[in-house]
Amino acid sequence: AKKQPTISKFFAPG
Amino acid sequence: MFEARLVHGNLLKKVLDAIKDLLTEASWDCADSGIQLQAMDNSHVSLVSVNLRAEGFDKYRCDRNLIMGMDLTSMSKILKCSASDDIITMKAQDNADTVSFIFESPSQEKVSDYQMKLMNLDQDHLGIPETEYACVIKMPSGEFARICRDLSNFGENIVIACSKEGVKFSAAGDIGTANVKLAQTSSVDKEEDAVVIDMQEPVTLTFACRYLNMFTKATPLSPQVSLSMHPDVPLVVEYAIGEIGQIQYFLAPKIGD
Repeated sequence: AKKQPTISKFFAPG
Repeated sequence: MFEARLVHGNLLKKVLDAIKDLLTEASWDCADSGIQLQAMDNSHVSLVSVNLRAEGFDKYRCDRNLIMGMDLTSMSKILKCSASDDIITMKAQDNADTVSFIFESPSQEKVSDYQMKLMNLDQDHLGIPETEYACVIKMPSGEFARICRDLSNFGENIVIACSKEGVKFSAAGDIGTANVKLAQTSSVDKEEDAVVIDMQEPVTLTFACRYLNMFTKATPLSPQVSLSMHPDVPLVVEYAIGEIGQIQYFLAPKIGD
């Protein structure tokens, strides 16, 4: 099954 | 001193309806340019960004930058005390630990004043990179809500595939499969009924229905929604907030098999 990554995997803190 | 007065107070109620299922608490950043909110849902799978421009308000004053941490369930309860045609004013003193919501009836004969405690929230702020999206789909917001709701009956995911032929929404599960195809509209009587696809390259991504359905709570804000997609990048679902701003939802795509 496909996995659900978190949004912070794509957007860095800043 | 912070003061923001909105004759179309109903817009603020609709914004709260659009975020309260996804976020329990969030900070409103008030500055001279307007009010912004950015927060992730509890599972950190999606990010909500609300932007309300100062010039969209009927009166706006923000002497010093102010961060107002709020329990959104409480804020929603207070806004439910206003009538749909009330004028809504938010007011706070510098360094205050409360915010006031003032509701005025259009005739000015009834004025209500509610105060709410502010919270100190320690929330991560994420930097959203500028992205040239490979596909941008503009479509009626009601149609998008309908498709998300219908396809949720088939599985927990929706596959959105955008190509030059149009956009296809698909779901599959125990009871079978579902496919909804939308082609770009050739001519429409009303602009809000149009489906417009701006495609640089085809993109297919998979998203969790649960989040898409929560984003569609923003449907009453705008007759149109825009979906921006790019390979291996979060989807952006954007609704205009009247003439005063916009709400954007970012959703991480599902990956791997």
